[in-house]
Amino acid sequence: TVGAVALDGSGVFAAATSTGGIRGKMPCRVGDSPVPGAGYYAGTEGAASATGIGEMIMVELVSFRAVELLRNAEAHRAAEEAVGALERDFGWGNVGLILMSRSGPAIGLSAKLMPVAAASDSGSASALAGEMKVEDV
Amino acid sequence: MRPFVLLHGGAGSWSGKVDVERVLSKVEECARMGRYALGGGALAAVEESVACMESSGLFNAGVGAVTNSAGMVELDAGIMDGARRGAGAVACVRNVPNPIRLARRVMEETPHVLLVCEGAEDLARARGLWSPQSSWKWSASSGHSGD
Repeated sequence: TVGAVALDGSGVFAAATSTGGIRGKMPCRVGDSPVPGAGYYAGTEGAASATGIGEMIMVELVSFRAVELLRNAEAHRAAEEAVGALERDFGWGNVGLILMSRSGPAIGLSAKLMPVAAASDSGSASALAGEMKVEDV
Repeated sequence: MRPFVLLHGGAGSWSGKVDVERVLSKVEECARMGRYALGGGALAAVEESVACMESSGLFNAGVGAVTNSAGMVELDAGIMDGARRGAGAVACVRNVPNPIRLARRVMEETPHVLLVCEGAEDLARARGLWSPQSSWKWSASSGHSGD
């Protein structure tokens, strides 16, 4: 799966997610990626894109949850809580989430790894999630 | 907060031998492409960023996607504009190498949010986004296996 979130100069957020799904899936199976609020979501407070096993992300509406949490929480806390909810509710964690807010970007991760990259007018950077501080880009 | 683009290339585990440096280099290249597209708005930025990764063959998306139990690639994608809460998506499309571009067409050119299977591929044909899977320069199973 791949995904992107962005904030433009007008203060507008957008999100996008694209995937081939799970290897060996049943034909016509649909995961979270095309479901608004699950695999992606954008509102006036922020934008999110999720990755992991789609069935659980769909049930938890992880991207919507992360953006809604921005109303009362900083981006890092919102991302971590949205991802942590899966572990709490299902005893399962193998999820990644990128989140953009007006106060800055954040990453939530319960999976082993997730390649991420960021770009602004100051430059660009990439890393395996956990190694990069996106706010420093 | 200044204009900003943030990308991910999928969480989970990689199958087989993966050139991590190459993956990171491509994600960053796609982020720069998205940053350049930000002049056209946030929606353009996420579309271009994701299309760049779909076309790379390095990720489980677009021409690098894993196969289903029938040996076919079936792709899902969605895009959303936060200003007007507009969303567009496609699912189970087989012959669309850049489904994110088709998802944006669904959002902007139809009254619907999600199109699947033949209906989505018909729209792709009409918009010049359809390409038979057999003609893809395809490298299945190169990336993560998971949504």
